[in-house]
Amino acid sequence: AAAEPRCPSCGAGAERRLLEEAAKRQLLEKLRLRERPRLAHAVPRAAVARAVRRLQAAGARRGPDAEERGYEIISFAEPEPTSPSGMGLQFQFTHTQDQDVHILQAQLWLYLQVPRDLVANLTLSIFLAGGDGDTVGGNRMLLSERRLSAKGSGWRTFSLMPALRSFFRGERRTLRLELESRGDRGDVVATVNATHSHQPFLVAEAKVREPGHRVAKR
Amino acid sequence: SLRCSQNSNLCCRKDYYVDFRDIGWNDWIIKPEGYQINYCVGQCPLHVAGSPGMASSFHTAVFNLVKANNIQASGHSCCVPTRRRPLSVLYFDRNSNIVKTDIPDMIVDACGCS
Repeated sequence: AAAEPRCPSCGAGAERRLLEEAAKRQLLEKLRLRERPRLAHAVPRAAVARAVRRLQAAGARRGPDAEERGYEIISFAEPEPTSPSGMGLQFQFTHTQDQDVHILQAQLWLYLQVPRDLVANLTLSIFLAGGDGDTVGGNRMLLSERRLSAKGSGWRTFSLMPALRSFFRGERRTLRLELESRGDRGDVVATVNATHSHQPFLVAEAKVREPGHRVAKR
Repeated sequence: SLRCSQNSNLCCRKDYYVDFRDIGWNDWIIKPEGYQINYCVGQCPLHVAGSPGMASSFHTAVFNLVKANNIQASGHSCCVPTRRRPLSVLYFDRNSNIVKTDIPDMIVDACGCS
């Protein structure tokens, strides 16, 4: 921008505006975003801090690889209003159509609320609910089932691989999970505390092959 | 690599830090608080053509060619980035998910003459 002659410091202002616009354009282009995201809903700082600590603990470091870009994504659960069991979780994802997404790992973090006086084992099952494709028994597919010793409430993690891999290849943007917990005596003993302070979240690690990077098949 | 200063117009790296608060993007970019949008600027006269900010074999090769072929200022050499580094970003996407990724070749570290 031509610096206005009568105002020597304007040149600095013009350069500053130019560079800030260049920085915005460069960031959106490199993050493959059409425009800056307008957040659907605010995420409590405590939930962000806890989730970022998990990412650091995972310590999955990757060198920048032009062929495939590494991503880690943390998605916070929203209550699933239509859940028959009342323990349904819903996650929203978006990825641009031409991106070839490979999920390397996906873990669900749940804060299980177990009655204090209860000392028993329980089985927690996680189903992929709704949607088309690979469903077993009605419209849901078992993703993970684990026997837990119910030693009080606390955070538990559940791996959702390899079943979730096909989810991300599909068009679907909404992941619906159904949870069921059964005690040894058949009663429901654990509930998921989905309040903001213990919002369940999903941590996924992915590699994305950028379009146009065709590896020559030899 | 040379950092730009007042008393030289030779090819150098100009540093500029963009703070995301200044552009109102700190609500969706969690980390970092900003980044260096450095750029390369300055002259590349023939006697420094091919030099990435310090003497190097490539520069010698180019210089010998210029002398041997008595090349006038027909072609010219440009001041370009010769080394870049990645930027690690943590941000909210439009579904309020947190995404962490390393953007390769995002920050210009060194400039030199092509």
